[in-house]
Amino acid sequence: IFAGRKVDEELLEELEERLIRADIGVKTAGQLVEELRKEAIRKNIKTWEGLLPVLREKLLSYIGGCKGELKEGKVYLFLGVNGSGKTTTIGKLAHRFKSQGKKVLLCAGDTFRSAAIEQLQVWAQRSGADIVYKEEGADPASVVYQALEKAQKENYDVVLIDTAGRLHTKEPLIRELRKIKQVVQKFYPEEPTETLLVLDATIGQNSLSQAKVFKEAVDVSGIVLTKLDGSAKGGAVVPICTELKIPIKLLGVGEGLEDLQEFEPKTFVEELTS
Amino acid sequence: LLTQRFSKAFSKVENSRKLTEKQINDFLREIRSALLESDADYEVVKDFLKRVREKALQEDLTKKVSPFEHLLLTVYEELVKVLGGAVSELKKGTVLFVGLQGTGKTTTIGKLAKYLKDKGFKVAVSSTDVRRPAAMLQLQRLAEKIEVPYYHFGEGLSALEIAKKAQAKAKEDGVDYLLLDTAGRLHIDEELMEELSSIKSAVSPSEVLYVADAMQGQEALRTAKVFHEKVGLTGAVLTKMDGDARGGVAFSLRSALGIPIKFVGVGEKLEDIEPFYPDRVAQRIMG
Ligand SMILES: Nc1nc2c(ncn2[C@@H]2O[C@H](COP(=O)(O)OP(=O)(O)OP(=O)(O)O)[C@@H](O)[C@H]2O)c(=O)[nH]1
Ligand SMILES: Nc1nc2c(ncn2[C@@H]2O[C@H](COP(=O)(O)OP(=O)(O)OP(=O)(O)O)[C@@H](O)[C@H]2O)c(=O)[nH]1
Ligand SMILES: [Mg+2]
Ligand SMILES: [Mg+2]
Repeated sequence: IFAGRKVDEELLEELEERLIRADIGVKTAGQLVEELRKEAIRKNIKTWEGLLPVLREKLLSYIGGCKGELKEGKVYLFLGVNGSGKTTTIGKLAHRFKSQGKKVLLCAGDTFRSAAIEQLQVWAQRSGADIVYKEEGADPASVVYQALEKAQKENYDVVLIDTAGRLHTKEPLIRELRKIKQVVQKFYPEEPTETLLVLDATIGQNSLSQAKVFKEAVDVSGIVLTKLDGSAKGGAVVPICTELKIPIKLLGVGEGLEDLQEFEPKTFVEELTS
Repeated sequence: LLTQRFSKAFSKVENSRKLTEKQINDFLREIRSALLESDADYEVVKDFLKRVREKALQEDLTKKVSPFEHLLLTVYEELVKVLGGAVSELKKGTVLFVGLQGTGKTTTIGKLAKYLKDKGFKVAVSSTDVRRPAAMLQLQRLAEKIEVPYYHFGEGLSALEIAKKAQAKAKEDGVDYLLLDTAGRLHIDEELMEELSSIKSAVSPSEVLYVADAMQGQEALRTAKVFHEKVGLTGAVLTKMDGDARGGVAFSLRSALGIPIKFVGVGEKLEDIEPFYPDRVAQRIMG
């Protein structure tokens, strides 16, 4: 993008703009550009070609520590704000586990939203997983309990728990989420293996607020960043990583069963600065 | 309350009665950070502050008792002016709902159907979302809750075919408003944007409402622009404003595309919709 240009104040300002446009945030972008400015002076870097590797290295140092492998275990709990892609992500992960030869059970923990259960049922069919559900309006904790009972009795390898979308600012809904996690912990003290926060890459600075609150409330073990097949870069995970150190476990790159990828910090940084 | 947020910037200059251009620039830089943190578009913020700065320099701020409070008020008033002037009204006919995935289109249709029905209008809803699992069932369930007719046609029809059939049935039934749902889609998906364009041509909607998530980031305006170029947006609905997202996307849409924000979603229930209040949103954007 800045091919052939020399490093000057104008370039640095435009670079800051690009970083802000990637949703990295004003503070982080400013910090990053300031570090680059100092580095450019120290190392006498005159061109963009010389600066780009330094920029990428710096970004890598910011988020490299947030590369996380999905842990192997029994129960995976999914949470996040409304519309972030939880239900669809469960469908994709179920498909992945099935193709690994695992016996997969889905839990329709969203008992609130219209047709949420039916939506998850379709994903169960598509992925070949089984599903536990109750009537709309049932207590989500009771559906979770029922699913865990079935998983234990019928020897399922993994249980993927869907929950209703909820804004992190709604205290009663956060309490409900805590209760759901406690049901899992009471049933299997070692579980859930993962408490996954599903974040939409098209969201801006509010992502940081979401991550803070959910981490505080239910100790999030990993992030799934969805909708990266769009034009948004998902840069909000940079401040999330530096401030909260939550590992990014998976990326959602489309609406189909196969559209799930690993988080590769190097690739992510290249996308961010391309 | 606005001055609390900018108290750091204020205290730097409170004691200087003589205002320098540098002080104004520094102060506007603080405001720029606040606006960018609210997710308002980078270019929109740049142009906006340029206008505010010109306006500020024209006035003799040294004559004001507290020049920076006055400057802050100027920013607020300009923001309200940009956001305002919209009316929460919908022209009768077919109202098309469009936008990215998961922004709240289907739920918003349920809310607006209830809103219009409560006002005494004859309303019907239909869905052209043949893609998302259980999308049509979702709208059908919402329609049942508020006792509004949901038009359902057979399996295997394309989105375009459903749109045409729904339009014809709405005309036949003599409804005031047909609220038509579409699948969430990416603005960079040429095929799906073309589908949307053909639906628009087929039903000649009275309104095309862009449903935007209040938490959308810096790509919000560029995304909306593509939708606008492809189908011509007549208004926007800002959803999930019951959270703590600052909602800078409202400023971007109104300022750069001139699109009026007609309604605001403030919750998950069918009654959770409000008209758009520019002064409230301006305060929220400024933090
Ligand atoms: N393009 C794209 N769309 C996605 C992705 N993940 C999910 N979606 C779409 O986003 C929309 C919302 O997905 P859901 O899975 O229903 O999201 P959710 O978090 O379960 O929503 P709620 O349960 O209502 O809170 C659907 O249209 C999905 O197809 C992704 O990675 N890319
Ligand atoms: N808190 C809150 N949630 C909302 C609001 N509007 C919609 N939602 C929720 O957001 C999620 C997505 O809503 P949908 O209506 O399915 O979104 P959509 O745009 O139709 O999604 P796609 O069809 O997949 O593109 C659901 O969980 C809704 O309940 C709102 O104003 N506030
Ligand atoms: Mg869901
Ligand atoms: Mg929908």
